[in-house]
Amino acid sequence: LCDSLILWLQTFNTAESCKDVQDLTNGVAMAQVLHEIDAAWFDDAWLSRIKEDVGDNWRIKASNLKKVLQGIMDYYHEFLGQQISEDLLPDLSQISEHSDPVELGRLLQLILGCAVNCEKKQEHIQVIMTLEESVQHVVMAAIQELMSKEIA
Amino acid sequence: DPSMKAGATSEGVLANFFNSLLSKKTGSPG
Repeated sequence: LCDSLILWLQTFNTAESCKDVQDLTNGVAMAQVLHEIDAAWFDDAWLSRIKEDVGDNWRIKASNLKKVLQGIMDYYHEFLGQQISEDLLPDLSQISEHSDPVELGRLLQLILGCAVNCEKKQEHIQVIMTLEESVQHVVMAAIQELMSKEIA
Repeated sequence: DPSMKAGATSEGVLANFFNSLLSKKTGSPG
């Protein structure tokens, strides 16, 4: 899941590199993707709260990831009218402290959910349809899992 | 060729899924 969703993430024009798990554990690239998905919701003020020069400081990583997840949860709740099932919530400490790809995959899955439900979803879905077929299958399964656990 | 048929089916499944997603109403409560 994580590897395929990283390939999807690379279709966005993020200033921060998102080549592998390590690149993503500080939350910066993910925040930039969210800003690209919905710049009105994840606006400049929201983005400015994400610290960019993180280095290996896991506390700052954790703080960034917390803001990213909170932003996503607010988006699901207030914009999409949904609540995220607890089964789908990632353990952020596993990402910030251990670069855990399973937990990172869960966080990327929630970002995917924002992309395919936002007002520009057509654009995002069309990009997904250009990805390699094996990646599309993983993305489809990830969306189906999100849909199966939707709480209105 | 069965492998080509399987490929076509797989592509069809993906196309059906993403097209149905495109036609789904955006989840905004307004």
